[in-house]
Amino acid sequence: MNIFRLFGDLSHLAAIAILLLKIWKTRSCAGVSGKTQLLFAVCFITRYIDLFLHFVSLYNTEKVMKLIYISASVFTCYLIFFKFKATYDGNHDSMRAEFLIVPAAGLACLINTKFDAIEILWTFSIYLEAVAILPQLFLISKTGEAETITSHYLFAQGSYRALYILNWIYRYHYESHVDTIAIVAGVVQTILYCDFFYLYITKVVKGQKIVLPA
Amino acid sequence: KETNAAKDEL
Repeated sequence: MNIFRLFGDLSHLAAIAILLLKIWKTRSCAGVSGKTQLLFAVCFITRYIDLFLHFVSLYNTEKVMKLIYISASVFTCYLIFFKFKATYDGNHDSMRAEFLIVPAAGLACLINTKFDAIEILWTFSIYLEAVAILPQLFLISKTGEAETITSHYLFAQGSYRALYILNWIYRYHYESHVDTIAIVAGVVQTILYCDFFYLYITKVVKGQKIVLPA
Repeated sequence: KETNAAKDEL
């Protein structure tokens, strides 16, 4: 464990918590893409499938973190699609999730390190996570704005994988550890946030709201 | 060295 991965995981936890708080406090999921949250839930379940296969006692924080990620993302989907369904902006959350899931699944079968079920599920989860934020960014471009709290969520969510890139550089240098698939997908994932990061740093930090040129 | 086998990251 290194400082970059630690802060990456903390940033990821913060993002999940910020989104849950936003939906719970405002009792509304306006401006939140339900599809992105569904894709994240799929990512966690396919990536941590080992938790369900051979359930080992929660002896370390990693297992607890995995369970937190899975339960929090499923609970977030429950809030969006059931509890606060009336506030779900289905019209603007219109990016076809199939266009992300099918290519990720296909690519996972073509480019992986081992052709076995668990490895392919893990690879699918890595590829899907790289593009899972697209419906959320698409929704913001359609509505032309993002609530400040949603911007903070996106900033934390984008920072998590950016910090993981630093973690991979660190591990390459000190542990000669290389996970090409995760690195390439992580770089793509972080690049997708670039224009948002620019807007966040130039606007939200100064207290302004993000309004995209309609 | 590819060390994918040990999935030690979240």
